[in-house]
Amino acid sequence: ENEVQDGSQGLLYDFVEYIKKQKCIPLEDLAAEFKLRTQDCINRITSLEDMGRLSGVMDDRGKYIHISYEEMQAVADYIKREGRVSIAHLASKSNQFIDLEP
Amino acid sequence: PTTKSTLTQIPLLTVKAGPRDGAAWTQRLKEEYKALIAYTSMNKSRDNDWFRISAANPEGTRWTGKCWYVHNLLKYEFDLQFDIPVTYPATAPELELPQLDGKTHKVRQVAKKSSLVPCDAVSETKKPRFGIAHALCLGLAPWLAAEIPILVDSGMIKHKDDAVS
Amino acid sequence: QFESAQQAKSSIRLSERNVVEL
Repeated sequence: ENEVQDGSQGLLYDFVEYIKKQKCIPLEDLAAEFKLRTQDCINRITSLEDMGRLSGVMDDRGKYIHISYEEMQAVADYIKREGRVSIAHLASKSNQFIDLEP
Repeated sequence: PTTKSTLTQIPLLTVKAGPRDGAAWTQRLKEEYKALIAYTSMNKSRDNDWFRISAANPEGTRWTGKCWYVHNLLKYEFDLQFDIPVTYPATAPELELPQLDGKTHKVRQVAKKSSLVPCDAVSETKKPRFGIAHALCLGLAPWLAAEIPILVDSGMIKHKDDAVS
Repeated sequence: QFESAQQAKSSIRLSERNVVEL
């Protein structure tokens, strides 16, 4: 938040855009790219998500996966259409709705 | 369960030979590499890569590399080394993480013990059929999953970002 | 062969845990 206040929008903008471009990125690589500690990277992603600037999932294998609202909407629509869906099946379908390549 | 299912997919070894058995050892080494390739490919297909073996000496008796474990989204990486004992495969190699050595006596023992798990847990007959890949899968992987969170949470090991500062 | 197997890229797939969180 304080980075937004002191107006270093540029850096945050680059940070968000970089994540969106990489789509699925090891947190360690992201930290190296922006010369941050990995933990600071995690905190920054969390606060950007809280601010609605970023959306996605933290993967416990140490990665962040950016998921656009459109992709989330596609998954939500699929669940609504199916009504009842197994997690395993939804995982394989989600890999169709969500692009993980840069 | 995943460990067990992975283990059954790592090819068993057939040549019962140790480092002093000449041509038979060469055959054994080929099988060791085949099993390591199978295990590595399986890990990658599950996006669960966790070790790199960088080099073995020409005799295939001294191996070095790295292994890592992600805890709370942070990656902890360790040097890995092990020697193939002359009595192999009757006795298992001791997988060592030198950076964890001296942390506590317990860790050292457990670190060493981790390689014995496959043989302790495995019947006499199967022992020679298991190789380096099996020791990594059944010994070191579960050991990292059990011990690293404790060592991190107790402050015994620090993330590399913190170690620097 | 082992070296190239280790250099290969891991397959990137959403895990079931990712989907639960999503």
